[in-house]
Amino acid sequence: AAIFGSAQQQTLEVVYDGVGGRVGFAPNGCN
Amino acid sequence: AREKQKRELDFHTIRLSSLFPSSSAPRVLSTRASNTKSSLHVTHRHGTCSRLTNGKATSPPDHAEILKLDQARVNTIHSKLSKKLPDLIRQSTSTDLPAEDGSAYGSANYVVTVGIGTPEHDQSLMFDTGSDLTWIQCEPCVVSCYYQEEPIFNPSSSSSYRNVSCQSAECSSLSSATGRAGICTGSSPRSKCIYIIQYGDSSYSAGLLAKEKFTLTSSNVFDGVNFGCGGNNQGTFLGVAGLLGLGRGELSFPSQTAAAYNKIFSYCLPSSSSYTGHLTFGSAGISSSVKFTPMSTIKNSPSFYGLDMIGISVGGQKLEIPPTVFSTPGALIDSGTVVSRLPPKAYAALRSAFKAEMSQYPTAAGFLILDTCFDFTGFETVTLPRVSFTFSGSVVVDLEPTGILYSPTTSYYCLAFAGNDDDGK
Repeated sequence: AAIFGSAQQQTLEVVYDGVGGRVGFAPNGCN
Repeated sequence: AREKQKRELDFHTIRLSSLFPSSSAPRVLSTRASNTKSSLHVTHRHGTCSRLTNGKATSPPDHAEILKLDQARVNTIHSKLSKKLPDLIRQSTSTDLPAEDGSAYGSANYVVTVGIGTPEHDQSLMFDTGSDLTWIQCEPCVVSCYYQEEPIFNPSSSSSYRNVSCQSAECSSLSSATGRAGICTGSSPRSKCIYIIQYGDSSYSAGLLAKEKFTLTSSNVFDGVNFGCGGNNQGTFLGVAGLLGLGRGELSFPSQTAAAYNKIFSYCLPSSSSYTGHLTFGSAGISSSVKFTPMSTIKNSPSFYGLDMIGISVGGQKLEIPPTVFSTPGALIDSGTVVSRLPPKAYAALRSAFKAEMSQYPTAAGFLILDTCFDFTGFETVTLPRVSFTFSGSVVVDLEPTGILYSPTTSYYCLAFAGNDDDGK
């Protein structure tokens, strides 16, 4: 499988919604 | 003017120094982590914001070691996804970190601090979306423990500690969480449950499956969280107390706290060790600008968070990659893998487009898994093509410069991606 790793996730807001079955992304998540 | 505007949209012009933590920079704490009741600060394991930088564990592993461990983790993930798994985990004494049928662990560098027990003891845990079982080192270290900065947790000093029975459903869940069934300490119904979790680089933790009180913040306290209390621990965990399992399986922390948080959590990984990010449970504070892509399930490995990757753009140009290149092997997101891995055809297209846009810069020799490198000696700023990934649902994720370049040294920079060794992976 392709793997989207932590270097590429830096500063993004990454959201895991286990019940909703979705993963979300937004820029500038550390601010 | 239009060309200039387009170039600004499709390229980053950055100071190279911005890719490194400044030695004079103050620690900058995440406001999200400070202001949200269910948030923890996320720090680089070896950074200036970490609680772990005062003692023996201060020196970070070098980049060769980080990338070697990263490849061990990726090999493990690929082994788990294939059906060609050996039934038994083989101990390896070689130094080339072969893929074993273990759980995935590599050079995960992000740490949170959780209060465990009553009274509560702060324990720094690496967080990992690629595995389920949370474990910490426990006294007595029956066989061995590695060095950790904080005092090792002693269950006999906690009033909320309880062992898990061998007959319990939790003990049965170990098979899917660790790849190994729980072991009973005896034949009586009151016998305890022993877990063993071994990682792809031959690191391991073993001990009693137990329940404890976990305190995230003063208002987010959970009694009876199942975790591994390890009296036999060895490996590349130097400095930290253990690991926080954030996978999708039943024993993971998000699954155990589902009644409170509905299996929702979010994080931001800081780009520099001078900053903290956050790990937040529940939906509080989630940005309204978040765009969602469906989570897929990876065959044979339901603990992983699968994604449908459908395209890559470089410098505003969508690469010509047939959809099956991504859909055949599938994709997953993992907080513990450092460098993203791509199917060979997708990686070749990315590399070719990136090299073309960077043709004004001198190239340099490759560095282990990174084969596209540049020598920026003499440059203060560089202009990089923007790189973005598209996931199903038209979710476009634009990467920061720190996600495009990996720098083993201050003048030596490499494209921060690697190709898998066959298109089936």
